[in-house]
Amino acid sequence: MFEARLPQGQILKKLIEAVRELVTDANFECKPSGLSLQAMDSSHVSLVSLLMRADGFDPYQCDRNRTLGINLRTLASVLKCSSNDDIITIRAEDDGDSAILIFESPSSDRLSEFDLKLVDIDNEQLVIPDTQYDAVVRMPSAEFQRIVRDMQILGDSVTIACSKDGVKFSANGEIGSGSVRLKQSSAVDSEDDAVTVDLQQAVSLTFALRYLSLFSKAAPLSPTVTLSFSKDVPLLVEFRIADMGHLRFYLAPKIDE
Amino acid sequence: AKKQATLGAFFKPK
Repeated sequence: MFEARLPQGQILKKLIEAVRELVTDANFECKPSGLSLQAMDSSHVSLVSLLMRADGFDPYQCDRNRTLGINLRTLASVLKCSSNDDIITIRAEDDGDSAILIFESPSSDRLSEFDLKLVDIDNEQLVIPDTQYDAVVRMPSAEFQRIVRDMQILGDSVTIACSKDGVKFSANGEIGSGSVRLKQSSAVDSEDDAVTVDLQQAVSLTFALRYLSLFSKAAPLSPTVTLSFSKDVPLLVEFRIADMGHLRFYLAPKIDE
Repeated sequence: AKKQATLGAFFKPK
């Protein structure tokens, strides 16, 4: 049997809200070490990679590896039936064709149970190589969300340039052009408010704003986001999930024809 | 003009 009880159930709600517009169906890989998911959007331009380690659940039981194919829109609808402070348990019997979701109120006086039919998903898995990135930018996730939203009024692409001075986002469109430049923070009250650029070498890449906008829906998961860039490789956008794992997005760049 | 690349150009299938 597979059973994973998540005391902070709202983490799962935020996760699914963050990926449901990008990916329709996904296989949740359940292993003794934890739960993971890898899925591409339908145009194979972006990829979602989720990891939730077993020690983030309480308790976590996984006797054998299981793949749970789940329609994320259905899952998102079901999760809307839970309250933000509910404890959420995911369970799957060994011979079952469904995943069971249990929502438990903090005082345990309300318990709801939903049985979700599993779906067969033929999903192509990719090997993501370890990469030494040219530049790693860390910033508040709300700032990332704001910049992506602001750039979208200008066009459908953004060029992100990292240098020793900081990071610059710029967009061009029919109505005009604009940019936002963030300097590395010198002194901030909280580390979560800081902008840092860890630079091996200056790099500039262009990306579709539509995908960055979808990624930015993960902002409620974490106060900070990390963007990792290298010349001519996919961008890595990472949100940490409390102390238990991460939600990563990869986005192929736009390249010169 | 720039063209959108796909992930298959960078990551190999498992």
